[in-house]
Amino acid sequence: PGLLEPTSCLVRVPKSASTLGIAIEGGANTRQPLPRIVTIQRGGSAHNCGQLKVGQVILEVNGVSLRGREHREAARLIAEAFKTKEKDYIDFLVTEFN
Amino acid sequence: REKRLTLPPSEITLL
Repeated sequence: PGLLEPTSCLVRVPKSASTLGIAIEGGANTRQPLPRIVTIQRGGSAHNCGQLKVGQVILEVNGVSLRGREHREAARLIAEAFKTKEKDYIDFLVTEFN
Repeated sequence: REKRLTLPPSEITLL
């Protein structure tokens, strides 16, 4: 009892600007095993959406888990999710729990 | 003595 149950939530970020506008740190085999949001750029899609916060850890992108992926691979997955024309949004599964 | 596993810091990527 008293232990916080790690909760995650799904955030849908519409591609409302030409950039996503987040900086991420972390990935497999580093001190930060899952990518964490360290910056949100004003005027980017993430800032416009208003639901992503600095410090949140990204568990999944469009349903694809980032667990066990190196930093560059995780970054590439997010970049491709933003570039693809198939969807006009990106779904992030995030948690405050680090 | 506690064996400390030191992992490297990660790089930061702006997306």
